Formats: sequence, structure tokens, C-alpha cells
Amino acid sequence: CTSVVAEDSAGKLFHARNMDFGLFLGWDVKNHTWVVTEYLRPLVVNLDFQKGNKTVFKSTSFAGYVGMLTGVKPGVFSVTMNERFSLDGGYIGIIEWIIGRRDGMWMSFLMRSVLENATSYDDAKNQLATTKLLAPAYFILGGNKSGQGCVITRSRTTSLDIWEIDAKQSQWYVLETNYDRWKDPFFLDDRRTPAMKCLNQTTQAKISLEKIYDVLSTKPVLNKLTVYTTLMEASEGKLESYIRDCPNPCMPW
Amino acid sequence: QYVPPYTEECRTNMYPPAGPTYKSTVAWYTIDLDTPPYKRWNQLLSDKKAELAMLNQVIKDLANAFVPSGKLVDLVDKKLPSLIETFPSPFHDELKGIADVSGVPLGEVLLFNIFYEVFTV
Repeated sequence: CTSVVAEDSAGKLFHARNMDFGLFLGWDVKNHTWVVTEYLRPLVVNLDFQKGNKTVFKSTSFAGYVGMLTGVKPGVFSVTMNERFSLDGGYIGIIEWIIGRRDGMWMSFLMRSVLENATSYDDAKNQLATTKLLAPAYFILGGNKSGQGCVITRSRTTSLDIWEIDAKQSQWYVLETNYDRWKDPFFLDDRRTPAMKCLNQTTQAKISLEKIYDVLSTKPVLNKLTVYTTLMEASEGKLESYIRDCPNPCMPW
Repeated sequence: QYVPPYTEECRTNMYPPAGPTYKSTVAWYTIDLDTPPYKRWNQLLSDKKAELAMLNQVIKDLANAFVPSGKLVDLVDKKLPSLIETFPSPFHDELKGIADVSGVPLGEVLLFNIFYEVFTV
């Protein structure tokens, strides 16, 4: 996955993501595609969660999947989640859950709970940073005013790092793929460098959701695992999604 | 670049989405949180049950390729459903509703919903 929160020169925040899923889950040799990725695409839906006929939050999800991975609470915040690989991974959390140690939360259920219940950007940030989880993760959070954008790097038990937008220090965007920001990405899977190059070329003065879509359409940020691209703007409650394809030649991840 | 990692110059003017990297827009559904959890996904799953069944079959085929005896799928179908009651509300009722409407076994619906935790190693 690749997630970006960017702030333009007027302090407006944009949040977007590529959802990549299906690595090693069956390679179709004939069509050069990942099997599970192909079958996930028709299941992508946009959801408008309502209470009393009023929107509580919007999300892009998969039919049959009740947790959330991408969503916006109109006027308040937007949030995406990227997979964080670790030896202390979710399988340990699952074993703990099975043997009765159930003080952690399933990642996508936490995301949904935050989208439903958090009342502000800071409230969402606090919940995502402090709730015990069954698996490590990156949470990428965007708000509705200048400076409200961050990447929360989570282990199962604690927040390892919170990296925030600081436009005054020229840090006008935060970008997360699937690697800790203080480490180099795996050399065969460097989507961070091309994405940063394209964002830097765009410049803060010209950034917009349309320009971020350009970045997320550039190979290898767009790759064979990319199921959908979502563009969000919390202040306006905007969420739009597009099913993607990556014609050959294209990286498998 | 025609050798891996197939990098390219930064794309421009890709929006509005069109062309070979764009497949389709995404349909909208309303999920009414005032309806009982068991029923709130009914409309969506009625529309998408064929697609969910196809994904489910592909995952089963992959599992059977790794464990040809079929014991892995058996484990998911027979043992995983007992975990459902340990899930917090409203998720366990929602998952039961999805399994009933889609016709996909409950254990397999549950596995789909905990895929992230399973695959973070």
C-alpha cells in the first residue's frame, strides 16, 4: 500500500491511498496477475454509514468485510491503514486471542470504531496510538486544518513513532508505504523513493487530489497488487475511489 | 523502463481517471447503523454474493494446494466458527448475517475478516 497526506500552501489537507493486497496469493502465469487481487476488485464498494439518516462516516471497503481500512469522517478526519510486517505479527495476536488473552483489538475493527466514535483528529490519533492491537500496523491520519496529518507506526502493544506534517519546516506531506520511516525500504520494493520524487516535483503550491492521483498512478507506486485508489478530503467529507489495473510491464508488488 | 522495477517518469494529467490503468468507478451502498447488526449488510451481500463466493473458492483452492488433504479448509469450516462469539459486538452478529445471506460458511467469512492479522508476518 501507499498512503499520502499532503497540505497545500493554503493549509488545506488531502489524503489518498493505493490499496495493494494479495502478495504471494497465487500468481496467474498466463495473465501476469495475482489471483486474489483480481478476485478482490469486483468486491470493492464505497460505504456510507448512517445513523438517523445522517452520514457518520464513509469508507471504501470489500463486500463481506466488516472492518475498515480506508475512511473519512466528514468535517473531522480521514484515515487509512497500511500493512506493517513484523515477526511479532498478527499470528501471535491470534494465538493469544484463541487461548483467552483478549485485551487487544482486531486492527480493522479498531479503524471502524475510531471512524464511528472519535470526535476529533486528536481523539482519533490518541485511540489509534494507544489501543492495544493484535497485529502491528501503520495508521495514516489526516485532519481538517493545517498541520493535521501524521503516520502512526504501531507495534502490537505500543506506538513506536508518530510522524507529523510540519509545513513550516518544509515537511508538507507524510508518505507511508510498508516500511518504518527510519529504515530504508527493501531494495526490491522501493515505492517510497518514486512517490517522494513525484510529490517533490509537484510542489506544495500545486498539490491537489488530482495531482496525488498522478503520483499514485506512477509505476511502481501503481503495481500488480493495486486493487483501488481512494482520494479523500476530510474538510469537505469527500471520498472517491477507482478500481485500478497495471498493464505490463509492471512490477508484481 | 522495460526491465524491473519498471519505473517511469512521474505521470501527469491522469485525472479524471481513464485509460489502461483505470478499470471502473466504485458503487455506493448505505449501511444503516440503526438496523440490527445481523441485517445491515443484507442488501450489499445480496448484490455481491456471487463475487464473494468466487473469491472464497479461490482462497480454498490455494489452501488445498498447500494442504492437499483438505484439512486446512476443514479446520477453518469446523473450528473457526467457535471463535465468533468471542468477537466484540456488533461484529459477531454482522458476520453471522453476512454468512447467512451470502451462503459462504461462517468460518470462511471470519477468515476473510481476519486476513490482515493472519498475513502480517
